[in-house]
Amino acid sequence: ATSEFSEFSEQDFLADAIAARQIRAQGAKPVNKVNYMNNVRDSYYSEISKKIKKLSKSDPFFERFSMVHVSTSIIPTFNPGFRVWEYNITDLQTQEAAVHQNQPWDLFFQNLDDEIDQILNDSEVDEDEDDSRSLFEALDSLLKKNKKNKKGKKGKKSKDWWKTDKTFPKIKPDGLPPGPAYENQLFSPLRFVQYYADLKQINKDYLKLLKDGKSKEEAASIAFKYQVEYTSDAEPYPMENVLVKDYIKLASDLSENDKLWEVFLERAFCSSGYKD
Amino acid sequence: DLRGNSHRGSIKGRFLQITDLHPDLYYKEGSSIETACHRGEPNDKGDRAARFGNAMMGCDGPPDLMYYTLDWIQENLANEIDFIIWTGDNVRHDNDRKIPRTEQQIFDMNRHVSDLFVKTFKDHDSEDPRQFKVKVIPSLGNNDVFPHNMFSPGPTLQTRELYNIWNQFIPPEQQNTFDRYTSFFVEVIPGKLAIISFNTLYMFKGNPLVDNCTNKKQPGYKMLLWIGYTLQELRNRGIKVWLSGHVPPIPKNFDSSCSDKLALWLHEYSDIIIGGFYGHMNLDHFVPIDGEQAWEDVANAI
Repeated sequence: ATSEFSEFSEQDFLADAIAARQIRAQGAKPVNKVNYMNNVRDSYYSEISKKIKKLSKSDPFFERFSMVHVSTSIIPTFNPGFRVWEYNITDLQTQEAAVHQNQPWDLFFQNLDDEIDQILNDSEVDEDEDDSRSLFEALDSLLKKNKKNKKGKKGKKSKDWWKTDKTFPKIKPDGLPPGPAYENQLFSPLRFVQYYADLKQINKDYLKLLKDGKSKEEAASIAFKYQVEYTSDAEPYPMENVLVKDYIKLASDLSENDKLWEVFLERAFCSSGYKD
Repeated sequence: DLRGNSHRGSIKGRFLQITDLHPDLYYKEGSSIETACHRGEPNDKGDRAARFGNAMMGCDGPPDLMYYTLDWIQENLANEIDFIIWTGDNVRHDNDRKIPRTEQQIFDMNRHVSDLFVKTFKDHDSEDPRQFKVKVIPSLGNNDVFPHNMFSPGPTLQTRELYNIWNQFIPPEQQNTFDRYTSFFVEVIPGKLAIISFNTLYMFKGNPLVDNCTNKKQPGYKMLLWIGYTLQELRNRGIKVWLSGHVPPIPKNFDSSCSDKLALWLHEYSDIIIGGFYGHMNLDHFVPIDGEQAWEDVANAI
């Protein structure tokens, strides 16, 4: 195949084969997960640690970052677990309901379908040409921005280039206050509680209860339970809130402190004791 | 229309995320772990499939683990939470050559798990079939589709069947858009707070039908249009939003043109987006996405 179709290299086939193997392996025993977590630490947390002081001066709420929360599973890859988040509703109790004069949602969705169809069916622009043009303009804009930054002036992205490709967002309007992810306000996440089921203990208790003469259902009802694994404000790295700035600080701390990292890993693997 | 004040006293200020249940109806307590916990005598004590599963041994979830988990949540947490973000993978893995998965089995299990969530969290006193005591927002996992990982833009048999399965969770006015993108959002606090469930398979490297998010024919490109219009409308209405989906939108999982473009949206709508919840990787951790870096990556990608 490689010799007949020269556009594919052996490396491509090898990469595809490895990817396919990884996909199949998802249902199997966990492997190399510490390695993955160490990569997260190196690629994300350490990078933040290197520039946190500089960033905190220019961007005190760390608005350049968004947080992706990846959850542990119920399937016992490690121990089963889930999380309860607590969020700020203080102002919700006192605020009057805002009166909106918005169009009905069904009308919005009808218009949305039409608008997206129009973009996708726009035959005036060749697809490849359209892609390259928008990306070219994006590059052009960024180069200009970088050039300005190098001169010590605050760069501003071009206001027009994104109009050619609606899959690029418009630049956030100036003057918008930080959202709930960045500054404590209505709907800000405040804290979380991580629950887990200690399967080894549950199964041990279950078998013992059976031995003691309980029925299967009685034994299961007594033995099966979730318990708090940890909370976001628990030692050894209690978080004040769980805003982006709290996570950025945590990321920095985790990259610098091996003892904290050990605890973080234990929690990442849902207190199962997993090692590579 | 629940825009009045009547719902406010009942807001608890808590919600739950749950993911990757993977119940396996072929799971057999007491069988050998080495045969996917499906059959055979255990080689030794450590090879015995336990009733609620064995951590780190590679089998899927026993159905009892799912039933008892939802019962435990119902008994201990349901009265304390406002909504549940449920990020997919409700079907066993394709890990036993003697029992390959079929499309019908996958539909059936998705329906079974969905019915279980409805039964557990619905408001059974209400005549409205969409009235829940605890609202549930599902999203699609890579194991919830057939063939494994492969999912094309709708309308298709699969998107229509998924709507049928999840119809009590999806606002009816979003049926058509759901058919196309398998994505939707729910106003968990009407006019104030929404949860977007988006189909991450349209950006997932493991989906053979996905190459990038730069070509109009690509499903990820189409879904980014949907995400963009939806975010702008939510901003116009003053609604804050959490994102949710199955596969975390990080470069390891997404084509870079998809993860970068999504990062741009997260960045430019950070006034309303609070964050995102995902599953798939079975590991409890967080990944900070740098929007400014994403702008640079777009330039470098060229």
